[in-house]
Amino acid sequence: VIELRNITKIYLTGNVEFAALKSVNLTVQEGDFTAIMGHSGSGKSTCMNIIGCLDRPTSGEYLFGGENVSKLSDSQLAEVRNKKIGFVFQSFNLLARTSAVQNVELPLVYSGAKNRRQKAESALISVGLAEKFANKPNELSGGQQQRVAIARALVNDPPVILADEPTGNLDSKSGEEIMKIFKALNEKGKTIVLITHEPDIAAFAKKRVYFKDGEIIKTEGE
Amino acid sequence: VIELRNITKIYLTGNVEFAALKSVNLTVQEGDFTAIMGHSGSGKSTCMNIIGCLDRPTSGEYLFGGENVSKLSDSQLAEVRNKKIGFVFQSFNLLARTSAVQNVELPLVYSGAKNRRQKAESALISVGLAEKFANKPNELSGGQQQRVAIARALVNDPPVILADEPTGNLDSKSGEEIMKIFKALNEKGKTIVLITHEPDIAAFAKKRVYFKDGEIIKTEGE
Ligand SMILES: Nc1ncnc2c1ncn2[C@@H]1O[C@H](COP(=O)(O)OP(=O)(O)OP(=O)(O)O)[C@@H](O)[C@H]1O
Ligand SMILES: Nc1ncnc2c1ncn2[C@@H]1O[C@H](COP(=O)(O)OP(=O)(O)OP(=O)(O)O)[C@@H](O)[C@H]1O
Ligand SMILES: [Mg+2]
Ligand SMILES: [Mg+2]
Repeated sequence: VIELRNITKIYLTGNVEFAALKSVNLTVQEGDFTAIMGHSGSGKSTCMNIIGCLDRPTSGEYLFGGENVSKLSDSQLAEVRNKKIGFVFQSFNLLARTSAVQNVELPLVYSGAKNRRQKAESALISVGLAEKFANKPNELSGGQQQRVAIARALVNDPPVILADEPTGNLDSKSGEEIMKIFKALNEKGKTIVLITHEPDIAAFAKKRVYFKDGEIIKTEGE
Repeated sequence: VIELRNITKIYLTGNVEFAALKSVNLTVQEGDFTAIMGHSGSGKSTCMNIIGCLDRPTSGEYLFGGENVSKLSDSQLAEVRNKKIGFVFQSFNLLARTSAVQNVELPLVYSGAKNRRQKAESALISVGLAEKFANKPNELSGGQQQRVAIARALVNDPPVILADEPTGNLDSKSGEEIMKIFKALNEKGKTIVLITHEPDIAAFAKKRVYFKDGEIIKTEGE
């Protein structure tokens, strides 16, 4: 469902070029559970942002569901992002002046779904935030904000879930509870790609891909 | 150097009261290296923000360097924060439109120090970011932003370092490099208080304090 072919991403800072991704090839099949690992700055988030149709590569091809993403219009891309992909950002990206439950409702507003409030509340309950529906992001702890971002990514029941360091701010018990949710979703057939630097979290995945300096240097697992 | 006596912090969300800290007592001696641990939402950051003079308790006394912080004026508090405390925020708190090196220079600007550029650059080199002086926060990876925040907290050579989850976005190698810096500073006599949910990171500390639901339930180590 996800196929990266010779994906390169070059950033320009001032007039200095920096290759964050160098001809990356990666395939994720439907129903896979893949963990992406690697040092800080090795290109994991850059790769995930391209997979999530949030950024375009400098060169190379990206096929999502068999379709070449570069051929899709902006509104088609927005449709793919809203209906097919749940994205958990490394920096959460919650709306600041909006309550937790309204943040989680947002994907349902865009997709025109019914029973938004009820679905948003049950997503928040599933990540352990039953008491925090009304809190705005700055009235939540770091790990609570992260869990709101996870609830928001899952509420629309997307077939593909992309999570960038979803447990970075969580203690091991809260982190394990999130991983159990991901595991259950994967057993129901969802495709999951997860970036993590924690080996115990990566151990929940079926496949592990290692990045170093913008390249994939190793792949483990089926 | 840090003494919390019956510190309570109550937040109001809408008209619901929530006690994030309930009569917390904690002493940190000069030269201590203390790790604060506990579940997501247990009150760690709330406690750290009070210790760092960034927030005031609802009740209780806080003595910093033997002085009651509530008796200090705003400008005296700003002086304590700038000269005596290096603070690493859980959410980094970097200036968005400013380069990495300018972000690290900021505490030196406030304290009127000499050789600011040189000191800021060597702080960034010590956290592994020699190639990233000119990058703005949105041109850096999550772990790189975190390391800029660490460099900024250390550049003024403060006697007390408060770090809230400083390795949350770092792979184990980068995380270990940061902990070695903290350990070396502690061996030079700096007082360090660190929040972490990772046991291997807490293992670098000499003392461990466990929070649960706004209270300290256990303390380990000398
Ligand atoms: N401004 C606020 N208004 C209301 N509640 C708040 C506010 N700030 C924090 N809280 C609540 O206080 C509790 C403690 O928050 P705190 O940020 O100290 O937790 P923490 O231990 O640092 O958690 P984490 O490990 O997730 O960062 C949480 O339940 C949080 O929702
Ligand atoms: N907009 C940008 N302009 C310039 N360089 C960038 C930009 N975005 C990212 N980079 C650089 O690209 C490299 C890869 O960044 P990326 O965010 O993908 O790393 P990462 O593997 O996710 O790291 P982390 O584990 O710290 O989150 C880094 O060296 C970073 O500085
Ligand atoms: Mg990243
Ligand atoms: Mg916190």
